This record gives sequence, structure tokens and C-alpha cells, in this order.
Amino acid sequence: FPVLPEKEKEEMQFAKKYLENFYGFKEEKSSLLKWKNLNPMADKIREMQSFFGLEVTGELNHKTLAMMKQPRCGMPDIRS
Amino acid sequence: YSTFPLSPKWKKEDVTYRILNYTPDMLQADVEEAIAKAFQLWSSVTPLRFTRVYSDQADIMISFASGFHGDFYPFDGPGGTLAHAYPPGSNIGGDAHFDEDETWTKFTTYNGYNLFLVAAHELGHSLGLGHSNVLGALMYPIYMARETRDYKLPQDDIDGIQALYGRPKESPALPTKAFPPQEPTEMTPAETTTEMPPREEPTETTPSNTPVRPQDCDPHLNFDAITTLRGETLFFKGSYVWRKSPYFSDIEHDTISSFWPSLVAGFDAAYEVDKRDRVLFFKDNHYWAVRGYSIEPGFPKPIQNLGFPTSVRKIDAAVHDENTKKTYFFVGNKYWSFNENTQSMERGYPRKIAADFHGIGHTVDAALQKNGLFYFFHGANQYEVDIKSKKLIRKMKSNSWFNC
Repeated sequence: FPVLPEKEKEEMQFAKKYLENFYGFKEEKSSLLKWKNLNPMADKIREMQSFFGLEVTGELNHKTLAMMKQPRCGMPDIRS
Repeated sequence: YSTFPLSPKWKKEDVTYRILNYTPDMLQADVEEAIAKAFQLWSSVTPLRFTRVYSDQADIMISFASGFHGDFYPFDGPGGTLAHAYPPGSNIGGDAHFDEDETWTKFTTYNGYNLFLVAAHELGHSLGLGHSNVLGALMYPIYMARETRDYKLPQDDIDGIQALYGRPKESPALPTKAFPPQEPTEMTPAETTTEMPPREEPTETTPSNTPVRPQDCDPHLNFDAITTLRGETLFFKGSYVWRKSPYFSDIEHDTISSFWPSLVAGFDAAYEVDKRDRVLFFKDNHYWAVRGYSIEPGFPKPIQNLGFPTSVRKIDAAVHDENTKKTYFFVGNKYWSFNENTQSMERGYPRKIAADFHGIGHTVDAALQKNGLFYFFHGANQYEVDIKSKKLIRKMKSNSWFNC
């Protein structure tokens, strides 16, 4: 569903936490590393979309967000 | 299926488990039964045997906790993460933790998470399985309410657990043994919970008889309920949703469970109070409030909370008038007016539909307000009404919204 404007940032925060918990996402701290991989979060979103058989876009679209909001097990989806 | 890195597993066939405490949501006997049944699922396809112990350290320690609970993975309140468990190993290895902030139940209805299903999944981790990306597998990470009577372990999970432990030796594995019942040494006395009266289980349609989605332009197409949602319009029939959005041109085909997995199919009515970004769904004599994908806590509630007499067991349709802040509820040949500001039914209702909505001489299946006009659906037809003049403007096919 369309995201109410003020919720956009909130959703991004939620998605980051989800990817940290279940896909081993780590936000690059150093700017050099950040420069190297422009959007590490997009890679993790792709990994999650591929796991759940969603269209792999690397974008936080509504279906991806909806999947993240489903009640689930607390263990990671990737071997870590 | 998947296993953990290096595929940790129990190096023995006799594995012990201990229930450390209980959830107040369920009878203790129901908790014990759910967990024993979950172990039975795995012992029936492997050489493993599970024995319950009541004191000291067991291989698999089972507990209910909320928030921070002594490991590095705090729980997150209602929804989200339901439980977690650790791969085979010493100490915390094998242990399973369940989030007490969830509502646990032995049923597979919409008010709570079925403990047997979640425990069976978590014990898969306790035995060494990781998550599966096979939709429908028990080890799929997302909770999916399903029929639990005669629940059969999906093949993907059997393949995974037998890759670790092989097949059962003799005929179907011995039932889960328990030491002769003795007074367990410690119990966190959970307040006695009055078990929910068993609601009639929603008849789960098994895949074989799941009704097929009607064609968009089927001239006989009719709807159970219709509502707007954040500028879009959702049409409901059975478990199916037709989604019409100003943000994309074609009609999107979804299912109720893809948006709200814990809601059952077959709504009677739905309406949006868009100033509150809130949609209410009605089924039989209960209703739910959702905000986007999230179901508000504390639902479902009985429709009598809105002011209906107990003689009303279900409603046919509902629609909110953004201009007057009134919501109209249609039941049989009558309708009620509910004041969203005061949250109460208006005096002088119910009134006859035909008396106030000229041209609407029958029951209403679904109702919608769009662009200031009202649409009342009855079977395969809809009636466009100007609510101010209460005049019928035109009659159309119910699916005229689908660009047929």
C-alpha cells in the first residue's frame, strides 16, 4: 500500500534492522568502504528477495516490506 | 532445506528436553501436549527419541520469555519475531525460547499463534536445521497458520532432517517417552488461564477444493466486501482481493493472506476511516482494525462493542461518509448510522434502507464511497447514489471498476 510520507524513514529503519537480524547486514562505518560498495543494503535486499522468491530489484518496494512485516522465526535466513 | 554452518547435530539418538516455564495464555497441559506433539513430528522420521525430564540440565531447554532474556537476541514485543532456537550443542545449544509477548494458542484461528506449529519449527533448529525457502515447508521462516490435526511434515523438512540423522530404524518411531509423571520440582506458577472457548474452527479450504478466482470481467461477479485504503480500492471475495490503484494501471490480484496472514477469508464488510488511516474488517460477529499491513492489538472485538444489539449476528456491508463522519452499516433491509467522532450509534436507528436510499430496494452486499458518490453492491450489480439528494443515479455491473 502507499506509504504515508512520514512513515518512509521509519520503514527504512525497520528494513535495516530486519536485514541485520536475518541477513547479516552490517552498515559500513568507514566512508572508504561506503564508497567501495555504494549501497550494501541493496545487496542484502536482493538476497532477501531471492530467498522469498520476490522480484529481485534491490529496492525496498511494498511487497518486500510486506514480507518483512510478517510474523516469523527469530533465526537468520542465511547461514552465519 | 538448510543446516547450520558445519552441520551441527546431536551425536546420540536419545535427546532430553525440559519445559522450564509456561505461558499464561494456555492450559499447562495444552502447552505440554503441543511440545510433545512437535517432538513426535521429528522422531517419527528419524532414529531420534525424545525424553522429557523435570530437573537439571536437559539437551533442549524450553522457555517463554519477553524482551531481553539472557541471550544476545532480545524479543521485540507482539508480532515480528515469535521465537528462536539454537543449533545442537552444549549449554544454550538446542534451547528454544518463545516470545511471551505473543498470544499463544492451541487453535489455528486468528487470535494467536499456534504453539504446536511454532514449536515444531523451533525444534527443527534445535536438531540442526536452518531455514528453508520452500513456501509451505515447516522450516520456512514466516509463520503460516494451517490445519494442525493430522499435520504431516512436508517432504523438504523430511529430506533435511534425514540428511542429518538418517531414517527411523524400526517401524514408526516410538512415541515420545516421558519419565513416569512426577511432581515437577519447579514451576513458575502461571495464573490459571481460562482457555478460550473453542471457536468453531474456520473451515479451512484444503487446496483441492479452494475455489478458483472468478475472472475480472465475469458478468456474474459479485463481492463480499469493498473498501478504500490510502487512495486505493480493494474488492474482496472469499480469500481473493482485487486491488485497483491510482499508482498502477492494471488490476492487481492478491489474496487476503498476502496482506494480513492471520485474518481469515470471507469478510462480510469493510470500510476505511481515512482520517485515521484505519480500515475495519467484519466477519460474523467480530471485527478487526488494521493500519496498512498491521492488525491493531486487541482485535478481533465483538460487533456489539459498536452498539449493535445481540440480535445482530453479522452485518452485510459498511461504508464511511468522509463528509459527515458517519458510517452506515447495512443489515438485511435496515441500516444503522454510527458517529465516528463520538464512537456511538446514532439515535433513531435502524431505519429501512428503502426509506432513505431511493432505488435501493434490497439488501446490500458491499458499499463504497468514491469521489463523493456512494456505490451499493447487490449481486452482480451496483447502484450509484448521490447521498445528499439520496437519488439513484445509475445502475452498473459490479465489476465496472475493472475496465471490462
